[in-house]
Amino acid sequence: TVTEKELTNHTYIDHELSANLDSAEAFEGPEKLLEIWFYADAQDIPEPRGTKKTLRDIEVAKWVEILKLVKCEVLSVRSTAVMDAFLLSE
Amino acid sequence: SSLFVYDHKITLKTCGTTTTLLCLQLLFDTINTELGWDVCKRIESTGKYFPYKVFYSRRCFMFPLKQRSIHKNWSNEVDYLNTFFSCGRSYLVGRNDESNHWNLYVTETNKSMVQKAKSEDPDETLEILMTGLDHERAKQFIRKRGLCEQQTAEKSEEDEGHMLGFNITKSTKLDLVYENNIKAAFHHDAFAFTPCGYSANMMLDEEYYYTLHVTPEKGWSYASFESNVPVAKISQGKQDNVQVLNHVLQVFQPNDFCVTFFTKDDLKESYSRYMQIGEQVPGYSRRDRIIYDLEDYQLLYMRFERSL
Repeated sequence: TVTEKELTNHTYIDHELSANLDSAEAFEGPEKLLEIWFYADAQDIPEPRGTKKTLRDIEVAKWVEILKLVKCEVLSVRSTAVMDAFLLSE
Repeated sequence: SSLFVYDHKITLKTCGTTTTLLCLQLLFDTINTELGWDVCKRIESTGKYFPYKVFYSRRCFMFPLKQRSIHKNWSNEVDYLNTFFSCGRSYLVGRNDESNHWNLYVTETNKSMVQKAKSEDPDETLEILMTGLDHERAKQFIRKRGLCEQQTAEKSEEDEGHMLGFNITKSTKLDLVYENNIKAAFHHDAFAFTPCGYSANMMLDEEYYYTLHVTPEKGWSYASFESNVPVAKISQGKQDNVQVLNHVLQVFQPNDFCVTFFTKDDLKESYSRYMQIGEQVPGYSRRDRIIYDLEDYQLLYMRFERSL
């Protein structure tokens, strides 16, 4: 079950967006779901520059740029040992 | 909307009039630049990318003409995906003459990329897409702002949208969908939108997630639940996906819903249980059950309506 400490453990949070976001035009329910497996497993990731870098090494600012093309903004990010979960606008 | 980033894969789920596929070129260019992955370079002979696997899916839209760009039309989305990926196939799942079918695009698995032996991977994805939410249930996802300002001020790191999202999660018991009998770590992030709506990401055992998105407006109310949590592992065999489905349905009580269940192994007990699901959803009648054999994945699609 969720506890209140979950309210203060964000990896990233955009307070300004959170305060000003208006979703009045978000009329459509059904989502678009895109899943891309670049590799079958994290073990398969190569080391083209001598050290292993993964998708999680891409900084949040880059994801923000990519998501602009989707028309989504990043409200907050929670990270675990193996994944980063972004909560987005819309 | 939500984005989940693992070391080797991403899942992007977006609502409203988002333009999900328009990020593909920048996504591949960014990964190529930042990480130097060859998989993010176009193959010279085909001019396309061939990652391990790509899935793109959506239920048919309620207001397709309000969508933007290629997303107004499924065939345009497929054409666009085919300019990026080799060996893609598209499926229209459900009744072609109904307004609630489901669309899927999937690429052939690039088996040449598997370098190392894998441990048992319980890869499975459950998605429940619900429309016509019970009015009283839908009201739980409408929270007026300004009512918890003092509470918010006391937690200076937090803002009201996240605070209200947290409160909705607690009051609806959406944090209790899974019986966490192995005491796995649980992380949560939720947000209540203005004027209404709710999104939540829940992470279990560091590597699994379930995510919920709700638009409670009367006339086009909708809720989705998507999960890659291996229920048998988390509950130590005390719970199955049928119970998960019934828990979610209790929260929203929709008029109709469709369920998709992907799994890598059709012999799994959870898949077998799902095949027999029709009689185990109180108050609903199953209208469609469709099974696809998608190379190394099995897909089960079902659609239900509230019983008269």
